[in-house]
Amino acid sequence: VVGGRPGNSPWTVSLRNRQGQHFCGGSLVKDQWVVSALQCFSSCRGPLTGYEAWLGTLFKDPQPSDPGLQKIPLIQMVCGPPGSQLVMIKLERPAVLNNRVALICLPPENYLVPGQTQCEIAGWGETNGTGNNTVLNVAQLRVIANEECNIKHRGKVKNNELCTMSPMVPVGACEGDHGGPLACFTHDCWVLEGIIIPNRVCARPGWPAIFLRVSMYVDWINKVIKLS
Amino acid sequence: IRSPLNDFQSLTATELRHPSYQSDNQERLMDVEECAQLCNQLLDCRAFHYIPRNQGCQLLSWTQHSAQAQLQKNVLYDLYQKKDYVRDCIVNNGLNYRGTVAVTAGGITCQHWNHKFPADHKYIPDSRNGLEKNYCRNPDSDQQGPWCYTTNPEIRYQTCGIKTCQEATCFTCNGEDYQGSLDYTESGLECQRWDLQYPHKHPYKPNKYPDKNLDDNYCRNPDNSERPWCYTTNPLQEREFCSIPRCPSTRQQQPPPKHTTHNCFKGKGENYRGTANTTATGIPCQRWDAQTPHQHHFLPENYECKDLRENYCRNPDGSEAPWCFTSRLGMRVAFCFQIKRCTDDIKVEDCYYENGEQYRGSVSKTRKGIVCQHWSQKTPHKPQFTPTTYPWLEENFCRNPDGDKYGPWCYTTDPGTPFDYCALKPCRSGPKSSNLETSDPVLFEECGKREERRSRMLR
Repeated sequence: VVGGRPGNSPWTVSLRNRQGQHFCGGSLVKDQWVVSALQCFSSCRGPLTGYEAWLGTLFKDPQPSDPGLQKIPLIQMVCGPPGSQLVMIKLERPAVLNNRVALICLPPENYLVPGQTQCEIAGWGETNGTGNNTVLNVAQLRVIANEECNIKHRGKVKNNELCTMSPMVPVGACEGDHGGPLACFTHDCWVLEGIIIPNRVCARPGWPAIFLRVSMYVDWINKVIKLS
Repeated sequence: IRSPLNDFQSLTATELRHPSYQSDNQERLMDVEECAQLCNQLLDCRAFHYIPRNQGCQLLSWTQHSAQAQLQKNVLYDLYQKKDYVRDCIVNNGLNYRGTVAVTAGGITCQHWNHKFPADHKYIPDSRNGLEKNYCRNPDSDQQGPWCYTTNPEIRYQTCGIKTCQEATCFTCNGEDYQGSLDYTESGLECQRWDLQYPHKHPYKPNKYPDKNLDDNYCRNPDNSERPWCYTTNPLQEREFCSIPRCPSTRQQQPPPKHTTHNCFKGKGENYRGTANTTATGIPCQRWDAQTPHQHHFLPENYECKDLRENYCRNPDGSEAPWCFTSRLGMRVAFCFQIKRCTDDIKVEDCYYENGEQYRGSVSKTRKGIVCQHWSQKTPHKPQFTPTTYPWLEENFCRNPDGDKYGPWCYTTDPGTPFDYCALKPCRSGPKSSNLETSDPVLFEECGKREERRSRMLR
């Protein structure tokens, strides 16, 4: 996260490859289910042996003695509906929810986040020298309407995407944050409204960032949980 | 520091049956290393079964190469066989070779060691010298390795030409596929078994890397290094490369052109050969043949089959996608996620209207080509929609019983994929997109709450 600060995001999950290296973020939507971006995985049926979700830590390379760290193997991956760039990952066992690990709420199906809503991104990705690369960083971003976003992006932004305003200083997601959450505070709860997907440039000042709009896929997310 | 298991080649979930074997074969209670030590001490022990569930050890006086012995899958047993009996290569001059080659390098059948004709000789077979049947052996430490008296009266004896484990198998490219039986490093240190965590703790546990052939303590390359290596049994030397010859003409090991992609990538993109040369966020990549701003060991000459040209995104190490070293000092590597993934969706042959609730066609494959599960079957997935309650759920045809807005779907016959959308397209435009709406206030339960940290309370 560029332009963020060390922060607390108990639903943000670090996805680890077989070497234990962080490669993408994710969001805990159910005690055994994580939502992430399809780009992070090689295929919808790829072998997941050795891959893990790490939860409950603020550190990119936590010590084994980290009191809250939960390492849970990934056992199943379900690719989102056509064109969605979404993936759901099942954990081998339910995560233990506590003050370090929590579920993030899902919005109502087709919910439209009002413009100007204050949201935040979280991740262990690159800070481009703006902060501490070894901890979870969080940055605030404000949602804008797709129409406004499309002025700058020349109509490229689709209905299943959502944009945040671009501050004039670099603030935004970067390498290693992909798959992580754009969480918005609504009705006293943090709600997963967006998924971080690759943008052409990290936190480019003057350019709105594009996220995957979760509310388009809530019925699908619930169906996966129900049928798996 | 050296484990007695180093003398054994293991096969998990395997039982070795033999006519003289009785299932009530005495089972001793001990751990697997004690069992290996015991077997090593007994000349007539050639292998052992280890039964992890009850820490049982069964000593065996035969191996898979013994007459009438048969390997069988059995999840309760792990089989360990002495390397000297099952390896088809020799160590040093092959003094301990106990394999079953019985033909000389010139193709002549060996004479049985207990025969004195056509060649008369001084050797008397016993369990100590290992002279058995007419197998090649090296009872006199001949520098050329195992030999035998031949059945040709004109040629008294001849070497069998069994290669050393070092020479027996060469490696191609960077040796990711090497499956030879060399178990010591280039400085002569014995390798640590991959399934042990001492003397060196390491992440390459064989069950975590089933595709890397991490057998016993043989040299392998699970991390896509320049060539095969192993952890050593010397506590002061964590790991070292093994001295294995490179096969000639490694260029032939490039993926066949039909497997390479240029505008998109398949799987993890190991065969991507396109010219994208920036990271997902537009940072230019560093040339593979340069060592600045980042030093690295991915030299193009050591990874010929990986095509590390210019500064193009590649995946030489089995990462999640093509990547590169970046030209920015503060960012060492980054994925090239901007390269599109090749679509693996299969060709569609039918279409549906609206959201496909009325679709009554006979397509029965998912968009990835997986065959649909019959709606009336209960495996591999237990259906929540069945023909009993939804009579239009015929055979394994794609349907949309729950009004899914993404179209007809089915349970799949792949145990890892509970359901998926079908190989169908909307008949006119795309799926009817829902209108986004600002909803009424909703109540959330048990989610989205966290301990907010108040800075004024911090020290």
